[in-house]
Amino acid sequence: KRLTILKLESLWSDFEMGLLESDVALPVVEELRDGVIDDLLDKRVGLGMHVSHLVDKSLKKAIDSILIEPDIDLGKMIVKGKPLIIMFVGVNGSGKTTTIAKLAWALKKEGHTSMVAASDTFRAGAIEQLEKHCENLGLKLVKHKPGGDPAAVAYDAIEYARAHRKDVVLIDTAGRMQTNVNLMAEMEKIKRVAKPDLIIFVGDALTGNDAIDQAEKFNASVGIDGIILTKIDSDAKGGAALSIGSTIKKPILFLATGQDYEDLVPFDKGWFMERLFA
Amino acid sequence: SLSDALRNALKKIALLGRIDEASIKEVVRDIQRALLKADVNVKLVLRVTNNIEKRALSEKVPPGINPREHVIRILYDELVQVMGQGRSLPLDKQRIMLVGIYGQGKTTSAAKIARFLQKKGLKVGLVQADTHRPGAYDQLKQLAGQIGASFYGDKEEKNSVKLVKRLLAQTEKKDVLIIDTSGRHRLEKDLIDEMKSIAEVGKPGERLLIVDSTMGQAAGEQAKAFHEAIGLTGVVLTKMDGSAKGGGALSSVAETEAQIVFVGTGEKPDDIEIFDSTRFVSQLLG
Ligand SMILES: Nc1nc2c(ncn2[C@@H]2O[C@H](COP(=O)(O)OP(=O)(O)OP(=O)(O)O)[C@@H](O)[C@H]2O)c(=O)[nH]1
Ligand SMILES: Nc1nc2c(ncn2[C@@H]2O[C@H](COP(=O)(O)OP(=O)(O)OP(=O)(O)O)[C@@H](O)[C@H]2O)c(=O)[nH]1
Ligand SMILES: [Mg+2]
Ligand SMILES: [Mg+2]
Repeated sequence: KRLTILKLESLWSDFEMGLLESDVALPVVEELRDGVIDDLLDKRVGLGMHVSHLVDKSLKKAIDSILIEPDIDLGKMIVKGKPLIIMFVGVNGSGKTTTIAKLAWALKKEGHTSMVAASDTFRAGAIEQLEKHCENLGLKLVKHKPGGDPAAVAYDAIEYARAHRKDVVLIDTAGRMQTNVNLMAEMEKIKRVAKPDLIIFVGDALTGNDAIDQAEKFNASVGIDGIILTKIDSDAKGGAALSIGSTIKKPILFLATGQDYEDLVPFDKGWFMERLFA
Repeated sequence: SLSDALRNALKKIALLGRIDEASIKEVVRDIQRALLKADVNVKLVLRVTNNIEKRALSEKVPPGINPREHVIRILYDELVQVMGQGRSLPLDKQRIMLVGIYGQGKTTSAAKIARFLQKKGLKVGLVQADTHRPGAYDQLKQLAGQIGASFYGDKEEKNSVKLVKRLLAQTEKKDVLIIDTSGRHRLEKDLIDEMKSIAEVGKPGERLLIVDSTMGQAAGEQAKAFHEAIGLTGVVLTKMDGSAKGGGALSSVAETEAQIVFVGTGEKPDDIEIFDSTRFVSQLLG
């Protein structure tokens, strides 16, 4: 017999609940539903075949095709004599500054020299926070006075990197709401001046549906090359990875899993799928 | 104010002139979509919409009211019931402790609440009890400087419980003391214990959970854990100047019975508002 839309929809509602509770944004859940129903509608079901198992398989296939395999290898991108410029962006409190420190540590362990640009010139204690991290990791920090021009800080850092043959420049920017037109324009200016090789969006895994709007607007504004999702250790199911990944079709490069410099792991599709369906 | 989707769904009832099962089911489905997109907890959405459906079909439409208005009233009523009316902080001597997950806005809110109470004529001191985050001391000290509030901290002390005990002994002349603590989440047993110890030593009359309005489905469980640890007296909802609807706030209230005290609407010390339940619900649905 063939699968009907009624049968599929009734089975789908359990899967839908699970996805929503794992923080996959509603529009993405609906997209997955359409994909699964498309895939299975009118399909012949043999005796003994469990339809819910078919839905499960189809869903996993759909998710697997949404998640882009991380194809950026930072180490391989480093060209001797020319600093690799990486700019970090995202909304307030998502974990940009801490993630920069972790990435610098990972690069250091692989034998690459990195330095940091304190382009968050607005928030209280932002420069001091970076100073502490750079002190811990033995990294050069380029900073201006608080209230200074973020683009100018990035520019100076890149000049320094060229003069001192640093492999990587990590540009820390201030958190900003994707709906704040002035701050989005400020971010675009930093990009114009710094001409980064990579722009990485740092997203909080605890984020719900707003992840879609964040990803869309940041991508439309400066273009995102890769995503790092933070606070995975807070037991966030991480559905935001799917929301963001499917919205802007960019790879998730790393997951941040805690407070320490070690807490940064390369994104693994299989691990993620297992966690989402746990 | 309702989103276009909801307004369209309700049009059918307006045109029908009455509420029948088919039309209310359609409206309920659209309400569910709106609430889910606003990050309201999935099970809470089902509970609320089941109530709405039952009431819409069983309660008589009051005379002179369009059945469409009747449904809207039930919708608002159900959500405001879950949300609560909010509460105000007493404009009096008090100790306030701020807790919450990493990066949600505790330190910034400490300065905002301090500024708010200063404008009411109270002398406020900010107590820096985050011994974990690099730059935490400087961040709160600079904010205190910006608003002219007293600042108590110690860059060297690594034990936050000892620190709070010692700092509170130096703060006699202040009406209000706001204790800013480190970020933490419910799975970190040692940090939850630290939070309990700080509360035991600091004895704050107000224990406020800071909740980021962009939080998704995790909000309820996290709030519950904080509540079970130290007993929350209020919630502060932050980053409402963005596009997030703050649906996680419903769970934070539903799971803890703590009311929302303030709403953060920006990064500066003045960016704080008193919570308005009806306005919140209309933003949720808008
Ligand atoms: N548990 C946990 N906490 C994290 C993680 N990443 C960052 N944090 C914490 O989240 C808080 C905010 O991190 P920051 O690095 O300051 O975030 P940010 O995006 O730079 O913040 P703004 O510059 O203010 O926008 C800090 O307390 C960090 O220690 C993570 O992967 N897990
Ligand atoms: N736009 C906006 N930003 C906010 C609001 N509240 C806080 N922020 C920003 O959110 C980021 C994190 O705020 P913090 O006050 O450092 O958060 P926290 O909870 O103390 O962080 P931890 O101590 O690391 O756990 C900062 O960039 C703040 O400026 C708000 O209401 N609106
Ligand atoms: Mg930062
Ligand atoms: Mg803080």
